[in-house]
Amino acid sequence: MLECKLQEPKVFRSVVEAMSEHIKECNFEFTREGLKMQALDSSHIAFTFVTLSATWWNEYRCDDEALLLGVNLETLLKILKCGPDNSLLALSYENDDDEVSELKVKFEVDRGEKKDVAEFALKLTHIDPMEEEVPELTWTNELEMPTQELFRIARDISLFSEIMVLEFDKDKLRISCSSKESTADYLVHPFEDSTNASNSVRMNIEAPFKVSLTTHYVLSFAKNKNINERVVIKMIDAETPLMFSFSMKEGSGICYYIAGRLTD
Amino acid sequence: TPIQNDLAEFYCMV
Repeated sequence: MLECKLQEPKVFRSVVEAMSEHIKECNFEFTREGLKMQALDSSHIAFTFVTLSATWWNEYRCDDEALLLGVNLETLLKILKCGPDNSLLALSYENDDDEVSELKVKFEVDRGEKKDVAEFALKLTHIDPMEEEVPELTWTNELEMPTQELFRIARDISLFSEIMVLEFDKDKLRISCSSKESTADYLVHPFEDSTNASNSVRMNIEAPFKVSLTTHYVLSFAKNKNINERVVIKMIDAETPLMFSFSMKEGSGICYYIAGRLTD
Repeated sequence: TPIQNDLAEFYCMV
């Protein structure tokens, strides 16, 4: 038996929307600690890892040790788009061998003594569990900046090139691209905004390095401004995947690992 | 053009 409720369906929709940028379907792993979703995109460029802890939900109950539900993200997103922002979202699942396995999605809107209700059932599919495990890495470099700023730069670069080059230095980040017709060059410096800390850029780069990334992926990560207006990028070097993270309350959040492009 | 690294390979290696 599984039941979880959320008063902000918009946030869950944003999470599913972010995942569906790269992944068609994935296993939702419900445990007593909360919900975890992880998947590698078909091009093996980005690994998406989402945690929504039990305390992140307004109500959360999972009686099973671990419940693995294979979900088509596109269909789930369609359902979530039907939910009004002022509704209470409820996800539920009952283990019943006799019936088709499905995840129930319900939206309730308070109307005084009564409630308006919309109910959906999402048919589940079997997906082989992932074999890859995210290794524990000791990140030596870190950068924190406004998500909107990363989005703006990635969107601009995407107009010119499929590849963006990030050069992390001790006191600056250079983001650039070049094509046959033009080049673009952005410089981002650490800065503290005393009136609005969320505008600040902080960097702690111990070992400067340069990495090329696929622009489209960085742009899609930066769409997560609804999740967190700040993005934290953790790195080691050009050979190790970079981590882009957007944290939420109660130890929850979305985290991406992205592989760089290497020059032979 | 730089070659795209394969994330699956990276995680299998570690």
